[in-house]
Amino acid sequence: EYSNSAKDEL
Amino acid sequence: MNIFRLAGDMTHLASVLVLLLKIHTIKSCAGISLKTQELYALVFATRYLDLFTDYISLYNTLMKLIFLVSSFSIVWYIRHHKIVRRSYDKDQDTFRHYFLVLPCFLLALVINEKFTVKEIMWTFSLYLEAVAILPQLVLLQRTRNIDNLTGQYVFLLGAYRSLYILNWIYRYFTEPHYVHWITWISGLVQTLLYADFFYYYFQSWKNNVKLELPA
Repeated sequence: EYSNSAKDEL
Repeated sequence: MNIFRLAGDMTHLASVLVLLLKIHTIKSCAGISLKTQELYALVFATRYLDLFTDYISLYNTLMKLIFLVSSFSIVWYIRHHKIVRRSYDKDQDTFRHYFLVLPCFLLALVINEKFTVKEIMWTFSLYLEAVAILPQLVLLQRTRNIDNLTGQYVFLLGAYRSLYILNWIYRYFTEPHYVHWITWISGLVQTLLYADFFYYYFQSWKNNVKLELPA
């Protein structure tokens, strides 16, 4: 879900 | 991936490579805070726990490996390399960085997006990264003179985080639901910590004088 989109950053 | 984030990652990569280059070529770590390097190694270790479980992209995995290897090898160099370790000024690098680790961990237990081990470790790494530069900034204040590689290192670190803020603004306006207060606030705090260093860095660069930080 959307919260993972912060995880695609280093 | 947007240009701000790519530029931010490249600037971050440049900062660790500048540091590794400095330590490897002149075999000295004068002016470098081991405590900050240890904190950064801990930041990467706790943030990249998903390295082998969640594959996002080759770029993402590659960069994570580079950051992990470089941060741990910098710590190794300063602690164990027979020549480099002699130039480490442990009497000056006295910031009790364990006092940073515990509050960040407790805060991560309280303020996080999900109460899971991985999420708490990830949130902890965000809070820790925000304050990890403090021992280095304190050391620079103490030693007052900054050799230009160390100055460039801190400058690149600050620039990387500033570019990430532009990346978050860009993603906020281009991606629906992209709202991450924890990431944004800790990133902002981190950038603000660099603000005064930036000011003196630009002053010295503009007046073409050696970078001096006020005591």
